[in-house]
Amino acid sequence: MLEGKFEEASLLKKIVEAMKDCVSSCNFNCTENGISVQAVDNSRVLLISLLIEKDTFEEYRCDRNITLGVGLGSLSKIIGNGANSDYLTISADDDADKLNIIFEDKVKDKISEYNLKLLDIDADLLDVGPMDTDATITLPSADFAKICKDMKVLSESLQIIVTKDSALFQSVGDIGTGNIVIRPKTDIDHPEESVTISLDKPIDLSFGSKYLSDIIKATSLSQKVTIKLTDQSPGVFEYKLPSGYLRFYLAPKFDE
Amino acid sequence: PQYQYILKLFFDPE
Repeated sequence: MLEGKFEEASLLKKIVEAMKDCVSSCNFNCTENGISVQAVDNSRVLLISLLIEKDTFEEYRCDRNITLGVGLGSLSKIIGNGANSDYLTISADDDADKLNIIFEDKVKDKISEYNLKLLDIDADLLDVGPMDTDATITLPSADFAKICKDMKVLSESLQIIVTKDSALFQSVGDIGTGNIVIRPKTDIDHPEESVTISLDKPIDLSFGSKYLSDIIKATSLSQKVTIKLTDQSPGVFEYKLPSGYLRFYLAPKFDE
Repeated sequence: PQYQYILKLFFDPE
C-alpha cells in the first residue's frame, strides 16, 4: 500500500507540468524512502530524474516497493481539478491498476476523489551514475529561463562558455547573434538572487534550444537552478524540491 | 554544422 499526502497540491502540479511535455508517460517507483522517476524523451536526448523524498510529504507510507505507470497528460488533467492550496493525497494498493487521488479543501468541508488508470510501461533505464563536474553554475531559475527564451529567438542552439569569473550564453543564428554574460554575485539580503560559479576546467558546450525550453518549465519549482557542466558530457540542470530534486540530463551538441 | 548526441552514448556505452 502506498499513501502520500502533500501539504499543497501545487507541488505535484508543478512537478507534472515540468515533466509532461518531455515525456508522455513514466513509471513512478515508490519505496519506503519516497518516490522516484527516471524517464527519457522520445528523441533520447533529454533525461528526467525526479526524487520526491519521504520528508516532502505531510504523511507518507509505502509498505512494499511498487511501480506505478502514469500517463502524465492524464495525471495533469486530474490534478488540475484541485486547488493549489488543497491537501493532495495519492494512494494505491499493491498490484493496483489505478491511482487514487484525493483533494481536501482546507477551508470548505469538501473532498474530491479521482481514480487514474495506470499503464504498463516497459521503459529501459539508463545507468546514470555519479558524474565528474568541470563547472557548476548556480543562478536564479527565472534568470536562466529568460536567458534560454531570449537566446532561442536567434538560434536552435545555445552555447555555454564558462571561465573562471563568468558564464557566457551565446547564440549565433541567421538573423544575428546574442551574448549574455553573468558573473558571480553574493546578495546577502536576497540570497536567492546570488550567482555562484565554480570551475575546475573551462567549459564550452552547445545545447539544443528546444530541449532547454522544456527544462525551464521547471522554473516554478525552485528559485534557483544549478547547472553542472563537463566537457563533452551531458549537462545536468537541477531544481531542488523541499526534499528531493528534479534533474534534467541533456546531451550536448557536437560539431562535425 | 552541429549534430545532437543522444544520451545512450554517455550512460550506456554497451
